[in-house]
Amino acid sequence: GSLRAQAPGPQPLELKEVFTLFQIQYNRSYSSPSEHARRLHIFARNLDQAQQLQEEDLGTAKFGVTPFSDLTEEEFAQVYGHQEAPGRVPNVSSKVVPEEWGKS
Amino acid sequence: VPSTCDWRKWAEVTKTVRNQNNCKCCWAMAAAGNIEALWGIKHRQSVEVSVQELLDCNRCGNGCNGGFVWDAFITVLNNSGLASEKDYPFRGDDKAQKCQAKKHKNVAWIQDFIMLMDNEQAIASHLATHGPITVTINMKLLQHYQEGVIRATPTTCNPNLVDHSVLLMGFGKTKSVARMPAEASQGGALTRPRRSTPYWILKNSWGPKWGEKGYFRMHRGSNACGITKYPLTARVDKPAKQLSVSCPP
Repeated sequence: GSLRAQAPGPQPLELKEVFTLFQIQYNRSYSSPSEHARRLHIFARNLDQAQQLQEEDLGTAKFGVTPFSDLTEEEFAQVYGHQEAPGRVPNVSSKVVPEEWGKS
Repeated sequence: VPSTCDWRKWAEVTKTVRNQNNCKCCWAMAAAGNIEALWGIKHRQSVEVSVQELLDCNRCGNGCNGGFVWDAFITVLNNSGLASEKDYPFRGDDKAQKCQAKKHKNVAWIQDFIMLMDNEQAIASHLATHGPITVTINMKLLQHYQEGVIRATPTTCNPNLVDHSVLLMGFGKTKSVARMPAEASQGGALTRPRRSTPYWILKNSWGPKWGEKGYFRMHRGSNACGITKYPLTARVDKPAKQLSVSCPP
């Protein structure tokens, strides 16, 4: 199918064209045709997800093509996140709550 | 708590938006940003501190392989401060190098660090009266974010799975948009009325080309993406005038 590009234009752009624009904008190249095809597939899925987020969002946020549009959710989390934070902060004194005042 | 607050407007608060690239060091960049901002506010002097020192001298010694904001503050306390970004620049490579802290002069230091209450009103109050703080959020929605205020729900962004540290710089409200009956009578699409949305202003570490010039906004008042889970900040104070004391005879 075809997807509308981020920039307003008279005609919707084909997915491959949008992907080429993404590659130019963010200077992306891939090692082989198969890798290119895989990234194009991920890119298409991400655009779908961005569109879904756009429909679900209750605020004013805009979702769409970003520098991370050719990464899977797992790759994105692995590259840019830190490990998941623990249940509580180690070796940091607990928060002071008024209820505890006056207790020994 | 004032209705708006934006520490980006404070002259001595560092304006540079860092880029962590492929290095998992958001925790170090958020902590460095916190110290720089507080130093700028308290000392009226702009500084840029070394993120690489936080990576190399971290007690876990795992460089770009992740860490926590509290580890960064512990490193600053252990090293009695931080060198400048200029003297000890960011490399962002995968291997942690030997700690070079002793080779360089410290340009900023902290007295302590604290975790604030998990309450957005308390966080706003502290932010408005002391300066920017670090928070750790679920970054899932940021992969596709371009601009505007993210209003997440626990379903779209689990507040318990937080994995990205950023710097909370301020807060505000969007302007409310009224329904425009003239547009409807002319056959145009009816603009949905929109109430003003309270938001947080957050500074990311993915470079100035990402989001809103490196920043993003999230809804305030709904614990969006777990923003209240780990609100941490260093304490940067000017040394108090030491009162002379003498031991009672």
